[in-house]
Amino acid sequence: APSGARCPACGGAALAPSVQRDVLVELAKRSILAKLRLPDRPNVTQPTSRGALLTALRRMRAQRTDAAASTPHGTVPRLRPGVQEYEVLSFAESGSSTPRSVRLHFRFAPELAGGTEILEAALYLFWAAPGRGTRPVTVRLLQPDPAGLNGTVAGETRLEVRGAGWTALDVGRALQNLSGRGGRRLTVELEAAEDGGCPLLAAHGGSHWPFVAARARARVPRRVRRR
Amino acid sequence: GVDCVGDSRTCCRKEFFVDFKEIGWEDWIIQPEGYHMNYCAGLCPLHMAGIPGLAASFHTAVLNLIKANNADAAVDSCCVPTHRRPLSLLYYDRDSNIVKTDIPDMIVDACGCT
Repeated sequence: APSGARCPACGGAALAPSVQRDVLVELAKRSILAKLRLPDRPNVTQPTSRGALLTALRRMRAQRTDAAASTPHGTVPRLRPGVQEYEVLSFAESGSSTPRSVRLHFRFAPELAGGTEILEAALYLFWAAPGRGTRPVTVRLLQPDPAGLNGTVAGETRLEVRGAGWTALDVGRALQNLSGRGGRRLTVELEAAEDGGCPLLAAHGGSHWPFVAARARARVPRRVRRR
Repeated sequence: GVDCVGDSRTCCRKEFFVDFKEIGWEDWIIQPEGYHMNYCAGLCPLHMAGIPGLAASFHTAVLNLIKANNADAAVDSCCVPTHRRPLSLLYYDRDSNIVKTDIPDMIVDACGCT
């Protein structure tokens, strides 16, 4: 405001109540989208089932409680205040499958791939009852490879599935690498040691849908110190 | 901070709620049901400058009033948020993933004069 003028916040011409409401609603919309780094409101074509969402949230909370209990002082380290943090649940999309293997695809939004730092991430898989004994399963994390169709192996774990229930695997490093390269797609390949091992993985849908739970925070530009 | 009541003209906090259902955003924002945005409105006479709300010291107000009377080209101070808190959102992103985040400084809790 020019010198001697009134503060624009105080002295502006009053708007008609209906116009003022529209202006404020528009301001609220723009503010939320800008802070979420979304150019426009997302169009949700495949909403997750309520059961799957509630199960995923419960698993995340249980993991958090376990982590808090295992730290020396019984608390999860807190981040700096004011730094925007995200918790992301990415549910699997089905990919190709054979009698021995199945592929799951996870897609991450570009704003989470590029501008954020992945702090931790876990892949949750629910196994149906495998019958008697244990069943070995190999879990491979594949990242897209521009040169080939199969992708590059970012990690591999061998599991002995003993019974029905959830398994959580740390995929933080793989997701961090993916994020660093600006990648958006992570593929998980599950391979059983023998044919017919695939039914080990519970059917998709319902509340046993495989998912990745990740925690990320917005990258803060480094400060330059002057002495 | 002071909440606006009736026709109050001095700096105060006006409540403003954006219902996500009303604006057609309930399909991608899972929680909460709306946004308590709120905003600051009202006049800030110069002797009120630097007072966060009306509960500050009487002496500060008197000193500011003296300063205001002596100023040649005084500019009114602004009615601005003095305390804000984050808005927690659980929403679907563009890939139908579910994201939970706390957006800092989104809800105006209190207003005061600069």
